[in-house]
Amino acid sequence: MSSLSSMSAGELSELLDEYGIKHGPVVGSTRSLYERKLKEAMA
Amino acid sequence: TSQKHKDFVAEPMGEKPVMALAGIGEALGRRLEEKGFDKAYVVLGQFLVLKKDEELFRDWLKDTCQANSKQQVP
Amino acid sequence: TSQKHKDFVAEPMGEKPVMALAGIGEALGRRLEEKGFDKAYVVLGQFLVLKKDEELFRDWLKDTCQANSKQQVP
Repeated sequence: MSSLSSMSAGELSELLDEYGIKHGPVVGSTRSLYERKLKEAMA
Repeated sequence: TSQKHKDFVAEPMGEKPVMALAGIGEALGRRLEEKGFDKAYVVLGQFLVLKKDEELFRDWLKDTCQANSKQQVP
Repeated sequence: TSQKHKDFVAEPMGEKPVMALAGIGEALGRRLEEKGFDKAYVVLGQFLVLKKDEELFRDWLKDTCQANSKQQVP
């Protein structure tokens, strides 16, 4: 999961789509929110 | 709608501080400022970047300043 | 100011697509859409989150879609 922080915005975006998590663009101010949501979904 | 919110929307947002936002009190405002969201327009920007999705915005607000559901911007 | 920009500011931004923004053509618009910036308001949000700092915004635009200096939003 720590690999999430090393992913590109595009890769995170694809993963969010894969997990069906609604989202906007992955930018500096939204990244941590989406990483947290992905961690929850992957757990 | 609270008087605070009426006051806020009665004139352009301009450079109003984040604490001018209804629902953002001293404690929450301080934490947002610490994270760089010192002006109301920056918080608006975040809402727009979250595609104006209220649930995402609430989640972000909770993450960013441990806001509980009661404390959030209407 | 270009006609495109005049048209853009002549009415509320609403749900206008990112390509409605002056300075954002087909190529740039496509790349922004791929990154999730499909609407003009999302790009506005990013500008606000960057504290309305034009230089930061230009840098971000360049990074995000390899925009050159000429191609950027006025």
